[in-house]
Amino acid sequence: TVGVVVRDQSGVTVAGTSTGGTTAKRWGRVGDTPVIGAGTWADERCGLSATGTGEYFIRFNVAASICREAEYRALQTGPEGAAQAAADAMMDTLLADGGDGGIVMLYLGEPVWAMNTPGMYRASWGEGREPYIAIYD
Amino acid sequence: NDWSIIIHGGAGVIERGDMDAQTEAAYRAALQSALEQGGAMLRDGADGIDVVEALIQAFEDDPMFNAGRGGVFTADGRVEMDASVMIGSTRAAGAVAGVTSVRHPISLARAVMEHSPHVMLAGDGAEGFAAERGLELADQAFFFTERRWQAMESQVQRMGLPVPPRPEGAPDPEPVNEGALDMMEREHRFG
Repeated sequence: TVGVVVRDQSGVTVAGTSTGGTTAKRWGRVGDTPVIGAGTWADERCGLSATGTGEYFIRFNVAASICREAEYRALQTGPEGAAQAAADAMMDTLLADGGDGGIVMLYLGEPVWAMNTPGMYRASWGEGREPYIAIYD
Repeated sequence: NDWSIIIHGGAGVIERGDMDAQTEAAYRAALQSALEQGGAMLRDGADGIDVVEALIQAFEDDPMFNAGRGGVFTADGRVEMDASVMIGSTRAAGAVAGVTSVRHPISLARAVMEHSPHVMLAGDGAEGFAAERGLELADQAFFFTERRWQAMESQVQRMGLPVPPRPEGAPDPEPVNEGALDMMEREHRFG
């Protein structure tokens, strides 16, 4: 699975995800990638792309829930750290239920990622920031 | 507004020891190239939707990633692809599921968003819409990679299922280094 989230100079956030799914899938199995709100989400402030065991991301409506939780936390305690806390909380919830994977997101243009696997191919960059690439924790 | 970009190439139980230096360098180079292409487009004032489509098309063409060419195989030996895209300012969204003959599923997802009243199309219907919109089509051999095929073979044998025939036009079998196979086994769990 691959995912890209950008905020352009007009301030518009766009998220996209694409995948081949899971090896040896049967019966036309579809995971979270094409399910808006599960594997991909974008609103006025937040954009997210996910990768993981799709069934959990669908059942927990992960992408939209994390963005909504980030918004709620930002209203309570300010935007700083709100998105990271929301993402971390959701990944912990997924893990507790047996689901695993990771997410990348932009919240108000700030990069956030969270995963509950030791490795995820990920990278971020932005105006006034240095490019950053990581694969492992 | 300041432009910003974040990308992922999938997740898996990848232990540091699983990936040899050459493979890691190749993945880092692919991520670097995507960042540079996206950053340049955004710096030049491109619309976010154009940047997302362009970068994901590049990933879909890169056989290292589980999307488009290099996608994993189903138990009956096909590459079936899913994609979606969403624009935050309008909540416009498009998605496709289970497509097998479209070179860039992300472009088909965008076409659904921009040229249909729907959000998601699936299977044969999505393929028909792609043909109507004149999207670039490709046969199953185009998406074929040996390492993904062998990963599927070992998975279906573990599931007690028959190994399906190789797709028409696929290259002859070739050896794949075991280490890479193991890693893919883990990768498959995460799409």
